[in-house]
Amino acid sequence: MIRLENIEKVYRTDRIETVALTNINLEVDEGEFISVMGPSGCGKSTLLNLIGLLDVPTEGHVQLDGAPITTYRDRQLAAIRNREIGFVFQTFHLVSDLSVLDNVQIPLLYRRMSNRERRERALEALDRVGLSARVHHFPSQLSGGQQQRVAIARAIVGRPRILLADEPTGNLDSHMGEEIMGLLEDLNRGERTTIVMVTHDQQKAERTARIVRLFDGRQVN
Amino acid sequence: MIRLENIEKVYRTDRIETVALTNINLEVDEGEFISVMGPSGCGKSTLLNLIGLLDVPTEGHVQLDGAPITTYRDRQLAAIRNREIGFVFQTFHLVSDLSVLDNVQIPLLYRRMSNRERRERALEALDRVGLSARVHHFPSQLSGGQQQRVAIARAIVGRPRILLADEPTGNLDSHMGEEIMGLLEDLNRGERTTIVMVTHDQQKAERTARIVRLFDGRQVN
Ligand SMILES: Nc1ncnc2c1ncn2[C@@H]1O[C@H](COP(=O)(O)OP(=O)(O)OP(=O)(O)O)[C@@H](O)[C@H]1O
Ligand SMILES: Nc1ncnc2c1ncn2[C@@H]1O[C@H](COP(=O)(O)OP(=O)(O)OP(=O)(O)O)[C@@H](O)[C@H]1O
Ligand SMILES: [Mg+2]
Ligand SMILES: [Mg+2]
Repeated sequence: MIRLENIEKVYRTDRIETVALTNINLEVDEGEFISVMGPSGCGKSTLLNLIGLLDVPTEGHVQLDGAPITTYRDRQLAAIRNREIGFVFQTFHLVSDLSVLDNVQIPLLYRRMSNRERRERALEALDRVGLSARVHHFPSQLSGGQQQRVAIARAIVGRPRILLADEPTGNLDSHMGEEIMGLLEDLNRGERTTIVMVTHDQQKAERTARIVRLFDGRQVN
Repeated sequence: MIRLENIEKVYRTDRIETVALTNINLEVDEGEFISVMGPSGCGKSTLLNLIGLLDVPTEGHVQLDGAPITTYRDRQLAAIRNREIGFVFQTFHLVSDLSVLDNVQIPLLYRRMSNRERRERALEALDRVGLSARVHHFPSQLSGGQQQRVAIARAIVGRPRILLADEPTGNLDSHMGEEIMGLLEDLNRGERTTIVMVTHDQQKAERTARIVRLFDGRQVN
């Protein structure tokens, strides 16, 4: 379902060249739930951005469902991203001028769906992350963990086939972190969602099928 | 050193009134290192913002060093904040148009100090958090955990008497989280910095002198 071959990702700034990923080869089967772990700065978010078609590798190929994504143009990539992929960003990326409810409806705007159905789906996603009492708030009026949960709700509202979660429980207490992990497991077992989760939490990672470990841009297991 | 008496904090939006904190009484002695824990949304960041003079309570009093802060005007508050308090924000609040090095120098701009000394102090703080190789990067070119560490470096560069850290290790792997906890302990023991740390990590909290627990805006221990 997801296949990365010989991936290299290099960032160039004025002064320095950073090899964020090198010699990465990864396959994730449909319906798998895997974790990615490693030290701060080792390339986890970069890897997730490549899988999520938010970025392109410097070298190598990304395939989704056998389709050679790295050859596609922006418009095709955007269409696939919107239809197939849900992304929980490490820094949330909520739209500050939109209410929580409107933020969560964003992925549904491209679909043929009544306004009423979009709203109901968004309310349902927010209920699953425990935020029914905050739907009309704005992001600046939320706690850090509440913002993280809005980001999760937005990522799942479109029932994507692939969910990419970049440290989805980093700002949550152990109880709420458990609830979110349970939600991810339900999506994986109940709806066969393929999930790649970056986490610093060894105990949560051990509940997934396997752990991909990165160090300085390389795979180490 | 820090004293909160009968603190209430209520937020009012168009539609709902949220009691973020109620009946809070807290004393932190000079040189103490304490933790604050509790579920997502229970008032921890709100509490830290009040202690850090970034917000005012709806009712009650905040004292710092015996001075009745809640009676002060903005200019006095800003002067005290800058001189005495270092704040690590849960969502970092880095300035995106400034390099890492310039971000960390910000708290020193108000002090009588040569440009060279500001730069050296900032480089030293960045070295303490393991980011010497990133000083000319911009925040958007950093990983989440690197941004968090820049926020920590900025909070400590002015050698504040009080350090308020809102989930300072939430985006860090266990090794780097240990390094940062060690840095906080060094500041507390070596420089007698008073520290109030919000954390979701029970093990880190247990290394501090005591844990203040909040639930739904109230103290529960
Ligand atoms: N400006 C605001 N307007 C309205 N409500 C607010 C505002 N800021 C915070 N709140 C609400 O106050 C409550 C406490 O927020 P706070 O940020 O202190 O929580 P927290 O304990 O830090 O949570 P987390 O662990 O998720 O960071 C939350 O329910 C939040 O929705
Ligand atoms: N736009 C960019 N330009 C230059 N360097 C970058 C850029 N984005 C990321 N980097 C660098 O690439 C490396 C990998 O970053 P990445 O965000 O993938 O790390 P990470 O493993 O997600 O870390 P964390 O656990 O701290 O979130 C880091 O050293 C970072 O400084
Ligand atoms: Mg990251
Ligand atoms: Mg908070």
